[in-house]
Amino acid sequence: NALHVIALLLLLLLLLSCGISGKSQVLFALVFTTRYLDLFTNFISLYNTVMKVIFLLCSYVTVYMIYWRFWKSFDSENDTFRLEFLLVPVTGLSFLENYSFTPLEILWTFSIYLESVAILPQLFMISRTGEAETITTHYLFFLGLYRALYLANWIWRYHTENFYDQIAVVSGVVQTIFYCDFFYLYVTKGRCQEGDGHGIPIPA
Amino acid sequence: SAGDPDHDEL
Repeated sequence: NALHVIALLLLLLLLLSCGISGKSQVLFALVFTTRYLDLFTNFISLYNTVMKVIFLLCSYVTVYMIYWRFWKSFDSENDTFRLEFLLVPVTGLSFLENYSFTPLEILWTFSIYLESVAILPQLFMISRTGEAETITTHYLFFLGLYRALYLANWIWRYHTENFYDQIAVVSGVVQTIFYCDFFYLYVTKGRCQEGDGHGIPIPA
Repeated sequence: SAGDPDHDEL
């Protein structure tokens, strides 16, 4: 979670420049909204509540900054991923494959599936622009690192509690796979390109 | 699943 917050803070810094996909940020705001409805149904712990509120605040502030406060620096020509291509399958799958057919559970499942693909508009955008600003690459790196640590967490919990959440694990693996392509570019290209400060060239 | 802290992703 700390890494996720770092990624969010990096993202807020990033808003002063363009290169961020507003659509991905809208999807993340939707992910946290549909997942954290249990804030109103059952209190778990102060930490749990505080972290959820931080995630919700950051994601909505981010969307506001992109589309209103810094709308001039928003590169909408390249942020053209069709969200319906993500929302329709994710909605359908959350009705088909879930743990129980109740509103809260379906919304939770929807948010888990949506989180897996929420970064795609961002990856699509940097492939269109052909390069990613250095801070964008750091943002994606921390987000990817947070995902990778979840894999380690699931392995750890499986060996200690002999439990795993199938829907969360499968969708988390899918999400991490999307980052692997980026990680490869980050490691191979990031080093040599770092000098000229123009970020990493992303082949289409 | 939703609201289950022990077995849920944040």
